[in-house]
Formats: sequence, C-alpha cells, structure tokens
Amino acid sequence: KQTILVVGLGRFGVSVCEKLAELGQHVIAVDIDKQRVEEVADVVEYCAQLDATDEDLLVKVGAREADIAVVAIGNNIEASILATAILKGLNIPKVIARAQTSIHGRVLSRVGAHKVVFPERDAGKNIAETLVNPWLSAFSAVPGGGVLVGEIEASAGMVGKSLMELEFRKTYNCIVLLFDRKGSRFLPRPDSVIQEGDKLLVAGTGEDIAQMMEKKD
Amino acid sequence: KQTILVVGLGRFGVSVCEKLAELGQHVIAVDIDKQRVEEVADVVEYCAQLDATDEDLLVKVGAREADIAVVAIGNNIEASILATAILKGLNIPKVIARAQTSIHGRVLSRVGAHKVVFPERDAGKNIAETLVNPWLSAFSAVPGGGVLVGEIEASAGMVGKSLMELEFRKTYNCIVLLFDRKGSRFLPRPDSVIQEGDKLLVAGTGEDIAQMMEKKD
Ligand SMILES: Nc1ncnc2c1ncn2[C@@H]1O[C@H](COP(=O)(O)OP(=O)(O)OP(=O)(O)O)[C@@H](O)[C@H]1O
Ligand SMILES: Nc1ncnc2c1ncn2[C@@H]1O[C@H](COP(=O)(O)OP(=O)(O)OP(=O)(O)O)[C@@H](O)[C@H]1O
Repeated sequence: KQTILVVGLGRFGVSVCEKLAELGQHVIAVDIDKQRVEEVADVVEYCAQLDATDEDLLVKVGAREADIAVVAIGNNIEASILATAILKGLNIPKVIARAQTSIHGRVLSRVGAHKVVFPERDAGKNIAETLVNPWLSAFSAVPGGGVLVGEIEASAGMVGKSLMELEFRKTYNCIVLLFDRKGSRFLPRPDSVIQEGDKLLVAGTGEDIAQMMEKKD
Repeated sequence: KQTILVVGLGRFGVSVCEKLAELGQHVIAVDIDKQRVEEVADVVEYCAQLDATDEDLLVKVGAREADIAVVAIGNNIEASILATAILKGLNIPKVIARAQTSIHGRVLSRVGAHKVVFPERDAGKNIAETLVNPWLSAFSAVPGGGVLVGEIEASAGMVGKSLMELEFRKTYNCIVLLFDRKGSRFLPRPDSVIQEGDKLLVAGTGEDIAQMMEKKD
C-alpha cells in the first residue's frame, strides 16, 4: 500500500485519485480550488486546498512521506513546472507529471519528472488511427516492440484449411498465437484446421497486420 | 481517403487533426477561437473560425459532406452536446464525441454520438493501475476479452528448463506465445529450453498475470 500525492483535481487528477483509492492506496489530494477539493473528500484519505507552488504547504500535507507524486495540473503550465520541481526537490522517489505540449513535457523531465504523460495528445492519436483503420480497435500494441496483437475472425477463405495448408505465416508474415473456438482457447498446431466462427489471436508488425487485414477477405 | 470534420482545437482536437493529416486524410478543422484556428492552418486542408452550435455555419464549411465528425470541445458541455446533436442531424455517418464525465457521455450518446471518448479519465485510470502494478506497463489488454499480453524476462528459476519441465501453463495458467531471443522471434514448443536473457510473450487473464509476476521471481 503506497502513499500517493495527487496535485490538481481536474478530470485526469480525479480519475487518478478514484482508481488509486479503488486499488486500496493511500491518496493525498490537493488543489488550489476549494470546490474541487471538496468533490474528492469522500474518495481519498486526505485532501487539502493549497497552492502547489508553495513548498511549505506541500510539506505540511505530508509530501515528504509520499512514495509517488502525480502533478495533474493542466492549463497552468507555470504552476505545473514549479510544483514538479518542488516535489522532485523533496526527494519523492517517483514524480509523474502531465504535459500540455512536447516542450512542456521536455521541461517537466528536466526539472525532475520521472515520467511525463500526455492524456489528450495520446487519445487524439489513437482515435485518429482507429478512424483510418477501424480494425485497429481490435488490436493492441505490445509495449516496446512495434508488435500488434489482436483477434481476427476466420475469413471464408481460411475455413476448412489448416494453418500449414494456408501457409499462414509465410502468406501474411503474422503468427497465429491462439485459437478461440466458441469461448474455449487453445494453442494452434500446424495441422489445426480452421472452423467457421473461429477467432484467431494474431501477432505481427503494424504493416504486416495492415496487409493481412486487406488480403484475408 | 476520408473527409473528417474536427470541432474544437484544444490538445485533443489538435492531436486528432495532426495524426489524420499525417495519415493523408482530408481534415476540416473548426473552432470558435480564431487563434486556435490559425494554429492548425498549416496542418489541415481547410479550417474556419465558427461557433459549432450554429448549424448554418457548419453546413457552410461542408459538414454534410463529411464521412466522420469529431466533437473535441472540452469544457463547454452545452456546446459539446448541441454540436453533437446538430452533426448527427446532418446525417454524418460517424460522430465521435469527447466527454467530461459519465453523465456528459451518456447525454452525448443519446443525442447521437456513435462513440464517446474520455481522454483524461482513461489516462488517469491507466496511470493509476501502472503505479500500483508497475509490470502492467509492459502489458496490453487485448480488446474484448480481459486477456493481457506482454513480454516478461525469463527469471532465474526458468533458465535451463523447458516449458514442459516447468509445467508453465499448469503452474501459471498463462500461455507462452512467443520467444524473443536476442531479437529473433520464434514459436515455443513444449521442449523449448529457456535461456538466460530470453523474453517470453505471455498471455493470460489479469489475475493470472498478476499472480505469475509475483510467483516467478
Ligand atoms: N498552483 C496550483 N496548485 C494546486 N492546484 C492547481 C494549481 N494550478 C491549477 N491547479 C488545479 O489543477 C487542476 C487541473 O488543471 P486545469 O483544470 O487547468 O486543467 P485541465 O487540463 O482542464 O484538467 P483536466 O484535463 O484534467 O480536466 C484544476 O483543478 C486547478 O484548480
Ligand atoms: N461553440 C463552440 N464552437 C467551436 N469551438 C468551440 C466551442 N466551444 C468551445 N470550443 C473550442 O473547443 C476547444 C476545446 O475546448 P476546451 O479548451 O474548453 O477544452 P479542453 O478540455 O481544455 O481541451 P483539451 O483538453 O483538448 O485541451 C477550444 O479551443 C474551444 O475554443
């Protein structure tokens, strides 16, 4: 059970507080706006109204004892940078900060944020990608490698054939990881014959998956 | 190549415009704030300053011809709802809208949004989950099934043993999908012997993955 200080109670900050509280963590929530502080009073263990650019006030609410700090201030770039620098200076082991722009993000890293997040920018990219490639919403990127994994429906051309016959890996340069047949999952073998209604968990690079999605139907 | 109307050029809206333009789509970007419109002028094909609660102005910029509309207005809940209702009324095939709260989201669906997004709320949940379970940032949820997929490092106890010897699937109730050995990937067989430095792509439910991460080291 960790102690996490959340600075800034906009949509992002409140969501962090709610999920952390749900996961049984000790949350200290602060905001300069009294009404926003009151709105999380039932959710977190401790909350206080304060200006997070005031180091003494942060120390007063226990910032030094926090395992993690999340700076969720949004539009006030100056306050976000100052608060991050202060919390880093208090030697909190992990400081997460949220940025408005790339430049803001770079400055946050420089003043001590161990991790910078871009909620709106990342959501915008994801939405745009799924609008252009709707099948993408059935896939996830495996962190770290450019590999996509997701479930596809067996196409008419696949039904009744084995993976070996289809030369699946050779044809699509993607790997079938798992079969999902009527809810029961099993590992594929070269001689596994695809049945109608089968779902296949496949993995491959973004480009190979894109080509497969075009070719398979 | 689709025509996409983006209403509201905050961080989320601008990110949608940039990624869509990068993907070669025809983007019409509008905002009530002249400065925000000017900031995307180099990125999109057409932009205009207008109040999106004015149906005539939306028609003037070609809203009827759009394949998709994205309502990216943030803080002005009333304008977000009205604009969504208007665009739905213009029979745009796909209307995506962004919501501040669950209630806002429900109203947007009711007035015609085919899909509602919560950028800050989703980012807040994800960050909170990775703060509590740091290994989660190495995993992705495969859409639709509660299955997590991600790469793990072979632990000391695994090295030198085959998957069969380890009774991997029985012990952890997770499936090894792929081996990544020095950058070269291959499908595992029961007699595949794990070597030091191997990365294993594993899949399982959230609970099973969590237990495996505790047990394996
Ligand atoms: N100096 C400060 N000290 C403490 N809290 C602050 C300070 N400056 C701003 N905040 C708070 O940070 C919160 C989030 O900032 P703001 O609402 O500007 O951003 P936002 O981008 O709209 O947030 P979100 O997107 O998460 O809803 C607000 O509740 C605001 O009161
Ligand atoms: N009636 C309207 N017509 C057109 N644009 C509007 C209207 N109302 C608000 N907007 C624009 O929507 C944009 C996004 O809204 P706002 O900045 O309030 O939200 P935000 O949540 O801070 O955005 P983001 O989180 O994406 O940065 C702003 O640029 C604003 O000018």
